Amino acid sequence: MNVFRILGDVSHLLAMVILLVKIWRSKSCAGISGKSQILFALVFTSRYLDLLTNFISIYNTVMKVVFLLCAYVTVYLIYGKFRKTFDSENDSFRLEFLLVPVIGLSFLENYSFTPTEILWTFSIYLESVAILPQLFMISKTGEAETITTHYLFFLGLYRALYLANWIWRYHTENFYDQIAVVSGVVQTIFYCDFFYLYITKVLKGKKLSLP
Amino acid sequence: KRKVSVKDEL
Repeated sequence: MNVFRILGDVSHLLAMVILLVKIWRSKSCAGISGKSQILFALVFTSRYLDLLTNFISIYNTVMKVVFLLCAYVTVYLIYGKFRKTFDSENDSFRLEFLLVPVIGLSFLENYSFTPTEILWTFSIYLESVAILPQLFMISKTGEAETITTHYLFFLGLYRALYLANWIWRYHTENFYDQIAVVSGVVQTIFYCDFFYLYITKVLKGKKLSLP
Repeated sequence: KRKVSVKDEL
């Protein structure tokens, strides 16, 4: 475990906690895409099925359980407790446009044609595009609350740190996982535009709003 | 060659 990996995981956890605290404190999920959060819950569920079959480390198990809990609590807050504040009108990304290609690709391009391996591949591909409904929602409404941009920043930072982690692992352990790396690069690219806006606007104290 | 990856990452 290298420093990029640990910081990446911490950043991922921080992103999820920021989102939960934002919703909880404001008692509102305005501006948050429920569809993206459902996709993340689906990502963790299909990837962490190995919790039941494969023990890797205490750290690994605890983090997986925490990630699953955060994802499901977030979905519950959006579609349950605070559903009246949920902006379903603007959360209009068509999920089938993501799910159909992702399911197709996970059957075509995987390491082994077994149910668990296909589900793992599905989760990797799905994670790389799961944020799109959220980014779509921001581009549709033309703005995002500052706290929502912090959430997106840490989620993007996690991806960037994982890329550094893979470069490190390739050089030190000769380890690489091409499915994860290619999807990770794609996923990180989706955040580039947002990073630019975050640095040029939010960090200078302005609200993120699109022209 | 292809092999099932070691899934120690989150």
